[in-house]
Amino acid sequence: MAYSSFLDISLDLNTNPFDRNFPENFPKKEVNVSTSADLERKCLVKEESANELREELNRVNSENKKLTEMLATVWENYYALHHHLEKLQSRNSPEIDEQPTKKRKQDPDDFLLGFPVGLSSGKTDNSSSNEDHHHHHQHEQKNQLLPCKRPVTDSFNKAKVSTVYVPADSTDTSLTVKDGYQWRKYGQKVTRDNPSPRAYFRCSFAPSCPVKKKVQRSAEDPSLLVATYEGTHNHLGPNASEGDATSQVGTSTVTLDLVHGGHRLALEKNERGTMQDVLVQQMASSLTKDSKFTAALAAAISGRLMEQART
Amino acid sequence: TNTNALVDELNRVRAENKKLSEMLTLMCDNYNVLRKQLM
Repeated sequence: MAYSSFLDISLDLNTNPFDRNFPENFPKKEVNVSTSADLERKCLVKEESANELREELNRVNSENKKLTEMLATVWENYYALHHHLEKLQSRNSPEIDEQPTKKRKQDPDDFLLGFPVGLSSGKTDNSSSNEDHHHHHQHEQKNQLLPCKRPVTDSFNKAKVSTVYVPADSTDTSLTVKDGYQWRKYGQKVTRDNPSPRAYFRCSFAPSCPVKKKVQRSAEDPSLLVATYEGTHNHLGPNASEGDATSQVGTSTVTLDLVHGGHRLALEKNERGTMQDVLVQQMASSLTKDSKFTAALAAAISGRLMEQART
Repeated sequence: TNTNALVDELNRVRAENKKLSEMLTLMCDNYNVLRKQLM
C-alpha cells in the first residue's frame, strides 16, 4: 500500500496531444482553429434553439392573451345573465322578502370578481348526493346537469343546492374555499366513496343565515375541491352595497358564491396580478357589447316571462 | 442560462395556458347551463 505512491501506474494514453515527444505531428494552430469552429457551431445551435424558444414563447403568450380575452367575454356574459336571473327571481318571489334582513357594512376588499370554475345549479337533494362523482370536463358535466329538467319556476324557487369545482393545491388539506363569505366550520367526516374527508361549514356572515357548505376533495380529480352550497343567504352578498339590501334578500346567492370562489382561487394560483387587471378592465369597459348575448338574453327573459304568464 | 430561463418561462406560460383553457371550458359550460335554466 505504501508503495503505490511511488509506482508509475499511468497507462500513458497520451491524453495531452501536444506532448513534447511529438510536436511535429500535432500542429497547434490547426487544433485551435477546429476547437473554435466547434464552439462557434455550438453557439449557433444554442442561438437557434433560443430563437425557437422565444418564438414558441411569443406564440403561447399570444394564445394566452386570446384565452384571457375570451374568458373575460364569457365572464361578462355569464355575470350579466346571472344578474338578470337574480332580478327576475327577486321580482317573482316577493314572499322571500319576509325573511329577516341583516344589514352590515361590506368590506370592499371582499368584492373580487371571479369566474365560477364549475357549478351546477338547480339540482335536487337527490342529485347532490352524487356530487362527488361529477367530473369537471365539459361533456361529462353536461351529461349530469342537463338531464335535470325541472320546471323553471321550481328551479328558480328551490335552486338551493349547487356545486362548485375549485382548483386547489393537492398538498393543501385545509378544505378552504374562499368565496367572499365568512364560514364557520362545524364538522368533518370521512365518507365511504372518497378517501378525502368532507368538511361542513355554516355561513357566519349573518347569525340567522341558513346557508351551509360542504367541501371535499374530488375523488376523480384530487386537484379539485368540490364545494356544495345549500340554502339561500338571507343577507347581503359580499359585493352588495347597503342600499341594495332589499333587492338582495331572497335572491339566489348560490351562484354568487360560485362567482367569487373558483376564479379567485385559480388566479391566486396561476396569474395573480396580470390577469385580474385585464379582466377587471375588460369587464368595466364593456358589459353589454356582445350583441349575440344581448339577443340571447332578451329571448331568454321573454321566454321566461311568457312561461310565467301562462302559469 | 438564457436558454434555461426561456424554457422555464415557456413551461410556466404553457401551464397558465392550460389552466385558462380549462377555465374557459368550464365557464362556457356554466354559461350554457344558466342560459338553459332561464329558457
